[in-house]
Amino acid sequence: EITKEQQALMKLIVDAYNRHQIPQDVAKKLLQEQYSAEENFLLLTEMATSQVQVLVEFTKNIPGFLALDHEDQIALLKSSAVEAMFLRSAQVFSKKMPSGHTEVLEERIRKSGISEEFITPMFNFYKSIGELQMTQEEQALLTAITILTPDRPYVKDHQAVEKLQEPMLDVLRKLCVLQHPQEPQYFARLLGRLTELRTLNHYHSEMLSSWRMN
Amino acid sequence: PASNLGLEDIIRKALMGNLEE
Repeated sequence: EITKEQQALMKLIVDAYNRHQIPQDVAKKLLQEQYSAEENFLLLTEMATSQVQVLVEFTKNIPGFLALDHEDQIALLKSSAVEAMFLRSAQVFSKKMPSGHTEVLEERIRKSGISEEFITPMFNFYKSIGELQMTQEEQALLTAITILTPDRPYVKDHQAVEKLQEPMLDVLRKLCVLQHPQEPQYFARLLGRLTELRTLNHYHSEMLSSWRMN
Repeated sequence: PASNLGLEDIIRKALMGNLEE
């Protein structure tokens, strides 16, 4: 059973997640088909910057986050930004998009100059997230849980972060049981994706340098 | 432009709420 307090927490997180989206004019540019390699690089960079700004705005709404130590706030955001971005991008590939949009996006990423060795695990991740068919609530909570991971580098007060993450994990676990009664492993599968995300994060800086070189 | 900033700079600016700067 989800308590009233948990309902309120969930609503807050989902509302914040939906309210803070990448501006439409930035997103629309991605679907224009004519582009050079240089334009593509600039556009994906602009998109990434916008995603980070949106992520910070979302995170400010997570109850208790702004009360954390300021440097811990930065450490958490810095180490989770890539993972949160992959999670949000995955949504684009798992949602039903207007005909042709997913293909344009996929082609743009494949032609961006990022090496194939990084592209393949990225699309594998998008596929595995797509298979889960997460609801908006699950997506938003999983993002909050990713950001509030206590064992990130340079985080000083692990306990304070854990205190914020635990209620989110609890709500998500209950939600999974309620929404997927036929799949007792669903919650574990969601958490498994977080491990996959960490691997993507690990290779991300390597991926960026190869991209810049190209 | 923000695209010339590093990740930490973008985060710090966004946390302070002065995205326009």
